[in-house]
Amino acid sequence: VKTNKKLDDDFYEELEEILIQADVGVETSLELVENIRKSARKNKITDSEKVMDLIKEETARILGVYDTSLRVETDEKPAVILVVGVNGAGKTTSIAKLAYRFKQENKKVLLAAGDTFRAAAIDQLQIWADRVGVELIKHQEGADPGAVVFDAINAAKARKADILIIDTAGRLQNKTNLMKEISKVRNIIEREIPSAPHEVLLVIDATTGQNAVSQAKIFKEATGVTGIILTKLDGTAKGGIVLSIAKELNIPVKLVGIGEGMEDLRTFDPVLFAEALLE
Amino acid sequence: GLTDRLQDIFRKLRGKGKITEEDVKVAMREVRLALLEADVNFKVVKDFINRVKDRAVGQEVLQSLTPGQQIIKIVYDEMTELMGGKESKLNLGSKTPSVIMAVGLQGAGKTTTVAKLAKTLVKQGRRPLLVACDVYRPAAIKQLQVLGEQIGVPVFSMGQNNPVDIARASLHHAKSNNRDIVILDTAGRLHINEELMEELKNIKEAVNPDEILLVVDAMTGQDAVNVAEAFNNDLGLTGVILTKLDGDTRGGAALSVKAVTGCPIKYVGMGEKLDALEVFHPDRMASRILG
Ligand SMILES: Nc1nc2c(ncn2[C@@H]2O[C@H](COP(=O)(O)OP(=O)(O)OP(=O)(O)O)[C@@H](O)[C@H]2O)c(=O)[nH]1
Ligand SMILES: Nc1nc2c(ncn2[C@@H]2O[C@H](COP(=O)(O)OP(=O)(O)OP(=O)(O)O)[C@@H](O)[C@H]2O)c(=O)[nH]1
Ligand SMILES: [Mg+2]
Ligand SMILES: [Mg+2]
Repeated sequence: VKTNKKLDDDFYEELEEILIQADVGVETSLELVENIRKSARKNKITDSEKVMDLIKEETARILGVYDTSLRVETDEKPAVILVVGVNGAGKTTSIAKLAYRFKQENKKVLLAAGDTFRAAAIDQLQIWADRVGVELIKHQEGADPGAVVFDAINAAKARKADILIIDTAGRLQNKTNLMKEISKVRNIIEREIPSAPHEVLLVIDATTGQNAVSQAKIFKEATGVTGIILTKLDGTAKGGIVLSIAKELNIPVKLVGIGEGMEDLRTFDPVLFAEALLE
Repeated sequence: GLTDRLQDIFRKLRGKGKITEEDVKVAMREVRLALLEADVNFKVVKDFINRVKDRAVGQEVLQSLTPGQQIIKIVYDEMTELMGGKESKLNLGSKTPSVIMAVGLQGAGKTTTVAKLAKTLVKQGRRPLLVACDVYRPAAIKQLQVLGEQIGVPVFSMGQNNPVDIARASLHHAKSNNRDIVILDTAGRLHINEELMEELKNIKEAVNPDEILLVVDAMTGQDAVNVAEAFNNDLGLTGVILTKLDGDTRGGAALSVKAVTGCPIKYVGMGEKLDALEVFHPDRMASRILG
């Protein structure tokens, strides 16, 4: 924490360093510091602590212009949440956490085992479904994910579920065939419920570096992305990549994962996030 | 990429005799930018730039290269050397069974990677035994069993028991079932979770592994140094496996991890299939990071 420091080149360089080491990325870090520097000059600010406050406010502002609520009060039921992201990001675990949260709000939740590929993926989600106390629609391993989704939507309608959350297989965004597959899944959802999916949540691991921007960009193109779940913020990674994602792609962080249990989900708080980013 | 950027910068400097300090300063700004964009850790970049500066200033400009090309060559050679210089092998020691332990953060790719390693070892005529030491993650044991079945490698499991006991028991099981390599899959964990890091130390003490491999996701950002340093300080790593290199990340975490631990990167994961494990090539990684 910088107190009573002279506002010289060294100070601003150190500020850039903090941001870069938080995975904010070089371009965004330089831009942010340059804007703060100008603002400090313009407002004749000489106190370094005040400059730190300025940058925290600006960071929180960039991240806080969005609505973090999930669109689950829909006219057409069920509200459909599609969960996507690269391998190992925390999709399946985040779905368990979401299901738990909605169940606490007395919503009727149904899950869909859309990962029909990875070893024991369906088993993993079934264990979570049982722990949370919600139903899971699944087919056998190797089945067509589109068929599972179609089946799940019809089951959700028949059972009058409030919310359907769809798990999908992890995929790297440069795998064109896999991105085509997930676009197809999105189209199936839209065909069955025209206003759906109501949320497409991209799960991003907080330890990810600049590749997260490419993930967000390509998933946005393939399925649309309404929000980010930033996972593993309980580690030492700061997750600064969400700043570039907000600026370049206008995608908001809606939720953060802070652990491996079903209660370890929090609504994104831009002010707290900015504080942690700049400490 | 970086090569083109440096070519542009140095186009006007053609025909000079030596690489001057100013040439290097200008070039290093571009290299620094390229490395940071590739996720190499900030402090690692600083050290690397200083090493390259020392090597580059005052160098004779070779007949066949432009100053820009020459600086690139120095950067590339320095990075290749830093990353181990040449390919590294598994050191499986002399006692039987040999023991390999895979550790790392949640979701890095440990379970998939140990299965790939087992498959590779089978191809080399070995008889590995996979061991399910992740007793926490839902269906982790089942995941390893399914993978083991796919490659015809037995999986030792004691269900949800103490991982240290499971590891110890697996050695006895290997001996009595003529398996010559034991590969332990451990649960993903944070390097700052003292209890879970203690568990790893206890496993290490119980079975004295020949290889302790840190499994790292290639798209990891600046945090890679914190993770690698902590695991290395607590356990003494013998190697690293970088996963998901079939993605489009530049993979700067590779340089960060190698720089901060000195541990050789031995393999890279190049896909989800169990044959997608390749030997790590430092020169190829250098080109990839430099873009
Ligand atoms: N510490 C921590 N671990 C998490 C968090 N979210 C998920 N994990 C862990 O990350 C690992 C991967 O989680 P999964 O839910 O299987 O990830 P996934 O995206 O579904 O993975 P694939 O389906 O294989 O692509 C598991 O060990 C989880 O327990 C989090 O917020 N904090
Ligand atoms: N594309 C690609 N995917 C990989 C690679 N290695 C692992 N994966 C995938 O990454 C995800 C996580 O792999 P796991 O083996 O479950 O990771 P883990 O480290 O055991 O996870 P935890 O036990 O929860 O800590 C799965 O979807 C794997 O298929 C790789 O080299 N390339
Ligand atoms: Mg999953
Ligand atoms: Mg695992």
